[in-house]
Amino acid sequence: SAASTEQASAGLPGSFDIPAAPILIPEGPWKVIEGGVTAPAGFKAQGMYAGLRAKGDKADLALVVSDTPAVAAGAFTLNVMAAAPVTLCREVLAAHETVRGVVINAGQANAATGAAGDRDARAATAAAADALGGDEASDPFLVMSTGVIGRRVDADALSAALPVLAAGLGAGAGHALRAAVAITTTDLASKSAALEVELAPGRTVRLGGMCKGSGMIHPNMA
Amino acid sequence: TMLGVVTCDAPVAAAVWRPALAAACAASFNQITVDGDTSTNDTVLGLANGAAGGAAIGDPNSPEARALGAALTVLLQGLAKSIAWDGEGATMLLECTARGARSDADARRVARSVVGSSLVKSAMFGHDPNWGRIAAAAGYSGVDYRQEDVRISLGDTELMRGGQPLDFDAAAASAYMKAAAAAHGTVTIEVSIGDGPGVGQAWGCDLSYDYVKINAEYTT
Repeated sequence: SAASTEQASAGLPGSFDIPAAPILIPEGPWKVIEGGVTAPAGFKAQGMYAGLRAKGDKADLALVVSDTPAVAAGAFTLNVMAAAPVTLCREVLAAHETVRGVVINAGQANAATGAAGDRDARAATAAAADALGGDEASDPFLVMSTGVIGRRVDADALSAALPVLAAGLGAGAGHALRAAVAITTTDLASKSAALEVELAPGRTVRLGGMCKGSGMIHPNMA
Repeated sequence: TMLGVVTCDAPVAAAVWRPALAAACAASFNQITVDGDTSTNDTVLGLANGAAGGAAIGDPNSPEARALGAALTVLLQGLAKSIAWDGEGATMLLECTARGARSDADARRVARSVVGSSLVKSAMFGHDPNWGRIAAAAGYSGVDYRQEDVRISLGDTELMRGGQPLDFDAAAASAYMKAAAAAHGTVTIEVSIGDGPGVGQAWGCDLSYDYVKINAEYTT
């Protein structure tokens, strides 16, 4: 309902009408808080329908952006047929300690797409940098894709949507929820969570996250 | 495919953040399975921007780094469990805890072997407290242990102890699974294989008719 409410005010295209999965964080010396990727300070997110999915109008493009360059880490599939976005992210993280954000599409996995897929992945990160007005050389973006294997992402539609998506970025729980919906494929529920933890007396930090997945699930990441 | 994005406002050095994410993934996303198929796109990205302020966390062995790593791990476990909970066609989340292994890595292998077994998964869908399938799946995990050290429990019902099957209340054990399925809740399986210090968990889901239906109709 938070997503539906904020969607109306944001005026972004797309449907966000799937339920949220239950919060399943184990109990411990941390406090589960509302929201997802925007719960920590200095992060904004958004999701929208960019016309990438073959069917329906469920949101299919998400952005997660840090206000300042963020120290970045990644874990990636060990599948030899790694998708173009995986290869590109590995390259970016080998060359840069920090990134500005992540652009994610649902609909096409951009896997087994050859050199054209590599170009599409690079076009997505370049378009994200353009939309945010940053310098891609010093503040690069990362990219993730999910959906049908062997199909290319519609790079033109993705690039055209990114300025709209960037203009709608926000730090609310609804923004995070919409981003979480926009990365789903066969998922029946969106998946977000956040927590707050005291690292030392008087020193509290926040972590937030979102994920997607329902089938083809047997991760073996390194 | 599973994708994950985690954000954090702690000021943390890459030398701390990167191994912390790797360790957290090993105990979370790498411990889930729905169908045994490893995707071409599985990725988890972690961004830490330091917006919370304070001194940078640069020593991976500092108490603050350890606390941050623990919090990161449980957040990713929560997210990973939500994927298994929402596995295609699933009616329940399976949570297997393995204990008594020589190492945590061995325990994780045993736990993942159990939740990844098609026979265990279909038994769960049929509400069948099939201790034999659980024992078999643990046994082919590649981890070495003695049969006579095996103990298996399903929820509160102990099914096997000292490698011997027990005369348990099968109807009650089945009712436990039926209730979990009705609520789309969690079924817990505990497997102990010795007296070692290793503990590990893995998460999966039952295997229903709908899994085949979904994937027969989803062209890739």
